[in-house]
Amino acid sequence: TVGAVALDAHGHLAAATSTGGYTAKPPGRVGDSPIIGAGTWADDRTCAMSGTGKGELFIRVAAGHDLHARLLYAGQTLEHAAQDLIHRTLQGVGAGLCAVDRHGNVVLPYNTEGMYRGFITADTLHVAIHED
Amino acid sequence: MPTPVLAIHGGCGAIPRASLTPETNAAARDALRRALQAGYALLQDGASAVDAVTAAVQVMEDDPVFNAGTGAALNRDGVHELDASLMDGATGRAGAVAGARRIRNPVQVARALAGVSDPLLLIGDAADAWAEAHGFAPVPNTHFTTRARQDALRAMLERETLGTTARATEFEKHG
Repeated sequence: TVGAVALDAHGHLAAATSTGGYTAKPPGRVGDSPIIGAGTWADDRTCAMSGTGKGELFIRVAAGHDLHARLLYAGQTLEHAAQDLIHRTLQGVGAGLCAVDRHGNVVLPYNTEGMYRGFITADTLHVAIHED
Repeated sequence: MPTPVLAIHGGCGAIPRASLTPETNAAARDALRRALQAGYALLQDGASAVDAVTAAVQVMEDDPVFNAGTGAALNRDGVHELDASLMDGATGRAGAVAGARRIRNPVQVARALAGVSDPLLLIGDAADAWAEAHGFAPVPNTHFTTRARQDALRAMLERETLGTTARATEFEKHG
């Protein structure tokens, strides 16, 4: 699965996700990636997110909307909300995400051995795979 | 005026550190950089976040390193079924496709669907047909196939026979 989130110069957010699912999946199986509110979410009031991992779990917890709701209704920071989602709500299942909030804060949490990831700003380009 | 930011992931099924060859490591990092640069160049020119995420994801769809587009996983029948979505935070509009088999860049079609907003999500043949009707040239399903994904499918089906599916690596499952 691949995904991207962005904050543009006009203050708008967007998210996109694309995937082949998993190897030997049953024909017709749909994961979280195309389910708005599960694997993909964007709302200018809060954040944009794209998920990767065990899609069925992302769907069951409405992961994308959960992240949004934590910021909008509970006043959590993106960092706190995303870490809690990946390391507590989705604990025990392979999961990760990239997200950016309306202030431009970026998080890339995951609970597997590694996640292909990166971010770019006006003065920084960072890519990583494992804890490096 | 906010400072533009772009972040990406290429999947959390990363190759274990011990199995990561220098060549694969370099290819993955290069692809990630290209995806970031493609999206950020648009943001620097004043383009929308929607433009940026579409461009970044398209670069990764076209790179066989990742499990999306070219290099996507195979289902148990040996067929690629592709899912993608896009959401615009400014308007709340979204578009998505699921189980598409002939769309070269599913994220582009998801974006086009977000532009019309109804339908929002199309599946299978309907997604392929809508894409073709809206100017997206179809590709054969084999366009997405790589040797690595064929090997992974063979390994996973063998694990099912042997009852060792639970021990499959993230790489075997997700590429």
